Amino acid sequence: MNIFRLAGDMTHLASVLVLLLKIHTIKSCAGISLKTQELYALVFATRYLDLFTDYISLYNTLMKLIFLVSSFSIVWYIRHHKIVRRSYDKDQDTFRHYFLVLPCFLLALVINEKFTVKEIMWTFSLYLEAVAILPQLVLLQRTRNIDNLTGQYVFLLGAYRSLYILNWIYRYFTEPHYVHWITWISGLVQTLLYADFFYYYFQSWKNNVKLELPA
Amino acid sequence: TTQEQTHDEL
Repeated sequence: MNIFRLAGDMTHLASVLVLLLKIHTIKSCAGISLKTQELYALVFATRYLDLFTDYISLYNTLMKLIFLVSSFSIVWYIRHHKIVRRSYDKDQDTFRHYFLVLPCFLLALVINEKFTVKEIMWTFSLYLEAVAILPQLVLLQRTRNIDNLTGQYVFLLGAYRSLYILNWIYRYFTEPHYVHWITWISGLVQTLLYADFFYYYFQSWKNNVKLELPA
Repeated sequence: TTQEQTHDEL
């Protein structure tokens, strides 16, 4: 464990808690893409299959449980909570996210580190996580302006992956044989997807204006 | 032997 990875995990945790807090307190999911949340629940479900088989550390197990519970409860809130579901704008959240699942799965079948069920599911979860934010970014473009909690959510999500890239660089130089090209490339693609959002988020923060995304 | 590299990251 290094400081970059710990900071990354904490940032990731913060992004999920910010979202849960928003939905739970103001009982609204306006501006949140259910599709992205469903993709994230699938990412965690397919990545943490080893939750009960490989014990790595208490921290690892605890964080996996938190991510699983929080991502599925966010999906539950938006889908089934009698008040929150009313604020879900399904006419705007129209990204066909199932078109993301299949290519990621096929790619995981072809490009992986080991052709085993667990490894393929793990690789699938990596590719899926890289594109999971797309429905949310499309929704933000559509709804033009975003409230600051959603902006913070996407910002924290992008920041966590950027911190992970620093973690991979650190581990590459400090641990012999630590090479995971698949993880590195998919993590880089994921961060690049956030890049333009980051640019507009930073501009709005610097000029102290409401975040507006160009259509 | 290539030590079974379990994924230790979240």
